[in-house]
Amino acid sequence: YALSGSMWRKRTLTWRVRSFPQSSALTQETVRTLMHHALTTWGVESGLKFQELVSQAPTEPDILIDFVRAYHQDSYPFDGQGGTLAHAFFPGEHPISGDTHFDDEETWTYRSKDGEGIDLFAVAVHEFGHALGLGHSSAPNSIMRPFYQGPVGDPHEYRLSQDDREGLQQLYGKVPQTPYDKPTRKPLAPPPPPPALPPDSPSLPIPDRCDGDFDAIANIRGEIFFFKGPWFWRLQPSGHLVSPRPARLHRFWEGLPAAVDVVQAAYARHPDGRILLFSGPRFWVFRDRQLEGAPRPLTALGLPAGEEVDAVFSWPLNGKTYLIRGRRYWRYDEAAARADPGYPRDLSLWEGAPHAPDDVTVSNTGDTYFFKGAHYWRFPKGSVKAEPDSPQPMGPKWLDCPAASADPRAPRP
Amino acid sequence: RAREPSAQDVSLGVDWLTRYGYLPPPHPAQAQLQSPAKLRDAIKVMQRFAGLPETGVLDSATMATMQKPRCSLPDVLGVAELVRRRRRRRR
Repeated sequence: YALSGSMWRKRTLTWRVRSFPQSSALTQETVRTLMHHALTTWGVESGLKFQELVSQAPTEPDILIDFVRAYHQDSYPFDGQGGTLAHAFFPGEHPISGDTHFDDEETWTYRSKDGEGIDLFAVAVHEFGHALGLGHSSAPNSIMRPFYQGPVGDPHEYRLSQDDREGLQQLYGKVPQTPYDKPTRKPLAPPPPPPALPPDSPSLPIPDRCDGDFDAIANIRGEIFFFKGPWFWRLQPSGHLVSPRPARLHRFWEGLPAAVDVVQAAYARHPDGRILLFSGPRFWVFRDRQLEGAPRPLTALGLPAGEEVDAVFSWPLNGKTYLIRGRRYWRYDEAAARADPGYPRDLSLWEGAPHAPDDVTVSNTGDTYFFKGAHYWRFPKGSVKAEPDSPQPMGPKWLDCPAASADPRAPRP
Repeated sequence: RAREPSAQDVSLGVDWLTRYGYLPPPHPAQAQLQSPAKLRDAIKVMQRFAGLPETGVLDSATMATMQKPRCSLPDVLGVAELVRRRRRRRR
């Protein structure tokens, strides 16, 4: 990354779209929303806050956004379609500092199906990088590469590359860290927009994530998935939920039979990265979001016929998969593709762990977490002994829920 | 063997390299020519930045990259940016 040599001295920056594209199909509302998401992309990594000002505000915003053509009173005239697309001014005291200009003669698009046009979100993220003090980067994955690289995906899902984050954090520092800070793989693609429900479809009640009692919890490519009935939430590595509203199970996991409305356990398999969802005495294997093949019985993993699982996780320390039911667990050797002999064993090996946990997962820092009800038990990396202060309430740490004023004592295992 | 860049390619290339900070802007009072060595070095830096093979010549891949849609700001901050700031202040 490259720094421009200037930065903002404040942590809350104001912005406003002063002029909108004249010939684009994008509505003003869409443009404002994309700008909001593009700024948020930088904010979540640095703790910077962005506040939109209304047009009647008495003060000028720090970042004034315009769609303009040709020569427009600065040193970077636009040149019609193609060529230069946009620019932004580095932070500073000058009134133009932070201002961001888009060439109004480009065909600005969002989620263009035919690949035509220029993706406004991608360009906005790049330009706001300049408005915050970053120069151009030559890093292959950086959004700060000077050349337009096409759409970058869903604004809700997009995350800056490491190069961009490091550049930004060099200027503004990091947000308080969570244990899930570093994604190890490309995140899963977002689900397609949901099809409209027929008018007579009964709407499903949405569960309250703050109640806990999840059916399954899994770390899938650095994001923690919380499953509850036909819904799930996603916690990003930055520690933010993708949305407080859960997503529908069957709209994301393509091919999962409609009859499966509860996922009892889930985990990402090492070393091939396949994602396994368990329900009843069977499991389904997904490559990314697509189902691979037919459901398989749990006997394939060494469990007795008809047995089910409460929790499954892969332990990085030995690369083996642990399958828990009640007070017992089995161990499966993925490399040898067979169950280890001598199992099941008593779960008491995991000192302090609750029996029949809702699920178990390993965080991005290598700690192992058992979940049950509304609490979690943390086992430091490589340890089979729970932290002395376990269990702790899940909500505030994992699910953006308020801490209970009088925390009811958690059940001791 | 790659074809020699045309005079027009060289002219466009020099203009592009100057605009994005790889070559110093010409002094307004002098009809200054860029030396071949400096031009070659500037092309190499640009190629490295863009992830292209560092040939030091305006080959077809380099010319194609120069025609890609992009941000208006220079890649190499320094002289080019200072000149722009000076012009902005004067205006």
